[in-house]
Amino acid sequence: DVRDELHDEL
Amino acid sequence: MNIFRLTGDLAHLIAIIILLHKIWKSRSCAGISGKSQVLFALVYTTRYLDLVTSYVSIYNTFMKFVFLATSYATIYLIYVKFKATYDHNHDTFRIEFLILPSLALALLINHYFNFLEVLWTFSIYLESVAILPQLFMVSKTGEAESITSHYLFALGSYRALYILNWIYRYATEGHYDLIAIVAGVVQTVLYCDFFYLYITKVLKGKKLQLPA
Repeated sequence: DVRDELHDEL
Repeated sequence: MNIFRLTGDLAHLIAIIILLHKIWKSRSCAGISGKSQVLFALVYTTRYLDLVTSYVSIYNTFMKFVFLATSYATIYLIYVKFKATYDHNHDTFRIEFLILPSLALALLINHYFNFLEVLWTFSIYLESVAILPQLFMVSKTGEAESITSHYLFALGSYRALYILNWIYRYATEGHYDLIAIVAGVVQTVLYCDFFYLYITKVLKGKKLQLPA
């Protein structure tokens, strides 16, 4: 999933 | 996960603990901008909607829960439990001037145009300016309690440490997110004046007092 890769920070 | 991000997250967590502890111990939220806290709750709510759609790690999930829960707890303390001590006469920043431009910008500049992604982008933009009502309040009253200064220093350090994390990640993984980086730099720059006063005054045992 692209979104997971993009937003893995807080 | 690298040392910069971990210390950034810890600085963020420490800031929240300092704030909650200060309000709880003193039974007062004097000097704290309820409006900044409302903006932070809005930031976490719109950013962490992905709690239900994507899983990164137990660490991420746990921290998201903590940030959400503590932001609402802070609002409860300010607007309900210790409402009588809330200094609303000095908390007059118009937050719609931050929310609406952040939303407009998120609709225009984002990675993907879909609901969750636009809200994530909105949260990043809004976070970068969410401290302004608090800084405005400090400038209006001309001073801040030391404990409020420690809170602001920890909160400001968090994004500054994230910038180091992003530099490290770019160097080691080639990973970068321009939206987060630009907003994070803006966010950190907004604290610079405060950082200067904190280092030159508060750390030397003086009260943070602005020149008249």
